[in-house]
Amino acid sequence: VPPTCDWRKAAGIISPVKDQKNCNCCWAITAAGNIESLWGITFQKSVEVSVQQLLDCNRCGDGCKGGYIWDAFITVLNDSGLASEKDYPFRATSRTHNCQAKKYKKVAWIQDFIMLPDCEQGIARYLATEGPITVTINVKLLQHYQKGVIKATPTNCDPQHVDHSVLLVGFGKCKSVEGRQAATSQSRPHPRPRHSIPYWILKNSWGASWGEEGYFRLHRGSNACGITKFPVTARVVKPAKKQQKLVSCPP
Amino acid sequence: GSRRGQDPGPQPLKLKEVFTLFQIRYNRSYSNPAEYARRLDIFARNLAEAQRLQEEDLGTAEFGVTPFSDLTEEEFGQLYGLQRAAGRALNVDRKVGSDERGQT
Repeated sequence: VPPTCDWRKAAGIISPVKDQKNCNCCWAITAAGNIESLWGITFQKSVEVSVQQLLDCNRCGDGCKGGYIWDAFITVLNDSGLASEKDYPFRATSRTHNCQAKKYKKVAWIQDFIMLPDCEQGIARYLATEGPITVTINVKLLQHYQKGVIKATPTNCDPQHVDHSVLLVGFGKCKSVEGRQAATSQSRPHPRPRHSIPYWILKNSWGASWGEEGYFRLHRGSNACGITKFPVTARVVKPAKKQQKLVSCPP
Repeated sequence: GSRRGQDPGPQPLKLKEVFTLFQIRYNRSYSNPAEYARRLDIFARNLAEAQRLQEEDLGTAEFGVTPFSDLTEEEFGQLYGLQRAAGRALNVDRKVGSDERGQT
């Protein structure tokens, strides 16, 4: 596992941050982001796929009333791929029983999808070697989040109650804030030595003006907000003849 | 403590000013005075909660006013969480769909 990894630094892999607006479709936007990034890595081809297709063709009814990552991947498998965002654009409302998938050419498809082990080291290894993955976290602290690394506790962010899907795009380490540490340890005669905080980089679906340009960071190594509960990813496999992978995660 | 006894008047006004800035920044308007008062109250509670999180957090995170500062925790969870029914979070057995071949 490399010490740092940030897929945003590789050209054409991560699509622009989306805004789900009043539609409860984080699950569809995140699944779409996962497929887009895997297509970029596997085929060096930048694609933006249709989130609206996932909403309209979802087998579980109104896609704007919530859904699960695996429902999105099952829809992609059932529809034999996804149309482009340009052909089948996002409207922030779902039209149940009005699936338009057959009308449009498919620009990306998947072989299957898998759930990864609930271990942060394993997740980091998979992220660095294969590409971004989807995770589902407890959304609670994001209501008040502006920037920085959230170091949550099970008390203020229950890891068993996960209710928001986002795309994991990288990891790294940053220096702790000296002042913050000192404030919590006033009885200490000497200031605590500066230490680094490992973090995950996550892509949200609330627009680029939210958080850190649409992204946020969570502490890595403490199952912050239940990040290890459902690490799921689609699999995009190259034909046997063209197996060699050309893109690796930039540090 | 040293300010005790001084005019407490500006305090609510400051909160209202912050709330007005929030309304302008995020283009919020409310249908009637009662709804405005309710949202102002929620906003004040959320500011207090953000301050508490800021004090407790051991990372580098900054918490404060966001586009969701006029929503209750329940409203926020329903609007931006992925649950299909209010109050029910995702809680399925992790083994479903795992690598245990042969299982549905």
